[in-house]
Amino acid sequence: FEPRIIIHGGAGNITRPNLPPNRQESYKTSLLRILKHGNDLLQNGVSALEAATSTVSLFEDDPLFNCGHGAVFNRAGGIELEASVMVSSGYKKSCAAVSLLRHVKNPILLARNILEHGEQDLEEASAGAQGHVHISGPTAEDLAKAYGLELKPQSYFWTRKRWEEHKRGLQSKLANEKVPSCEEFRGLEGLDDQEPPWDGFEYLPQG
Amino acid sequence: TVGCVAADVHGVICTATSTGGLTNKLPGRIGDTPTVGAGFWAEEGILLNIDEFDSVDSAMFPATESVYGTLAPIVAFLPSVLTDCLPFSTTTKGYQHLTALTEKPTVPATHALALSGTGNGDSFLRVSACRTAGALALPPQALMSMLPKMSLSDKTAVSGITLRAALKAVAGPGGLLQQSAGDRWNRTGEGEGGIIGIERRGKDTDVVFDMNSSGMFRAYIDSSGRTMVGIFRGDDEVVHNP
Repeated sequence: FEPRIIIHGGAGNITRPNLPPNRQESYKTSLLRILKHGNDLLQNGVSALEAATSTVSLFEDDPLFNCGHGAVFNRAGGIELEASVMVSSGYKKSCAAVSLLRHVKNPILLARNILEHGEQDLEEASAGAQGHVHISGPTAEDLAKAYGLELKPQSYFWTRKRWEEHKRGLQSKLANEKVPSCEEFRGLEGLDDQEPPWDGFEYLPQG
Repeated sequence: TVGCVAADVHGVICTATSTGGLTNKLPGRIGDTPTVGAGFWAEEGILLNIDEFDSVDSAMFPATESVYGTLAPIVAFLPSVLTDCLPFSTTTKGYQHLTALTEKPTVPATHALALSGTGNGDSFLRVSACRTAGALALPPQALMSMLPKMSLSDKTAVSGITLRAALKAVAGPGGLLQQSAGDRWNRTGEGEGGIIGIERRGKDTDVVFDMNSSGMFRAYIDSSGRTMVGIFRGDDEVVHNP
């Protein structure tokens, strides 16, 4: 079969006025670099699973995109990551997903590890996913440690662009404060444990 | 959200998706990216349109041939199931020669696809977007689990559309995702998004995408082997020196 690949870096209300030409070029450069990486792997006979997850891990390392380093903030000023992988391997559907990750540098690699090891290591609860499809939160992060994946503090995922989006959207008292540096952001990591500056329902659209 | 759909030399297709979710989401909110069928899907089934793939080597699909006879009786029920279960009607073009399935086919082949979505995740969840698109393009697989409940009286031809058409129906302008936003469309961000995918029918592979939003960051190798990149709707450009 002829190898094929397609990638996306997000969709939404992207218009020319809010994405000037120099930013467009930055995105295209990143997209083409990442596409070439994946295509080169496929052309060299690498599996679709390896090519797709390796390609997405490059997105996760690129601060332009909403995943990994560069992911958006939640209401409480934290970052929670999600990832999934699925393979069309005949009638037995093979997929794995992870969510509510706060420290895994490359969530897609954790999803892949769970996919690959899900039916193994049943004797070791700490290392085996026991065939579960979707694992979240601290248990998923424990599995990441068991698989030897790289963990990072929340501050690693911080980018100024996302922090400003967070503040604009939140329209809370934080919106009037100076944008903190990455160093200063580390001091905010405990924000999740504080009283959230919102009532929990204002996000929901009418209806 | 980011995603990659890749098809390798063995014909396997994989989808991988990763995200930080929605800006200012509530802590603990889970979106479509890790939810099976909503933000991602991959599947392989039996290709039933035997007349279109005379050149396919049946030896390439030994497993397919063995189950082909089992599938033959079920295909008769696809139109009613599809039209009853789906929120919009499907065409019934193609697959017009299924009576031949009562005999052993000479050219069985497989049909595989994988999808990755991006956009307003809550909307993807509400319509189970990727699985819905996959079901449109892979009706035989959709019915396999229903086999015990089916009667065998209807001999109507099978319904089936390409993944490209399925994505248009789900993620394209005016499609299922947009409809799910109702009168909140274009005001709250609900319903906005796009889906990328790869479909393989026999030896033919198609790289597809569609979106109802103004833009989607994307790049791909098209069926002619050209490297393409695009951001806004309809601005896909050929990259001459990738």
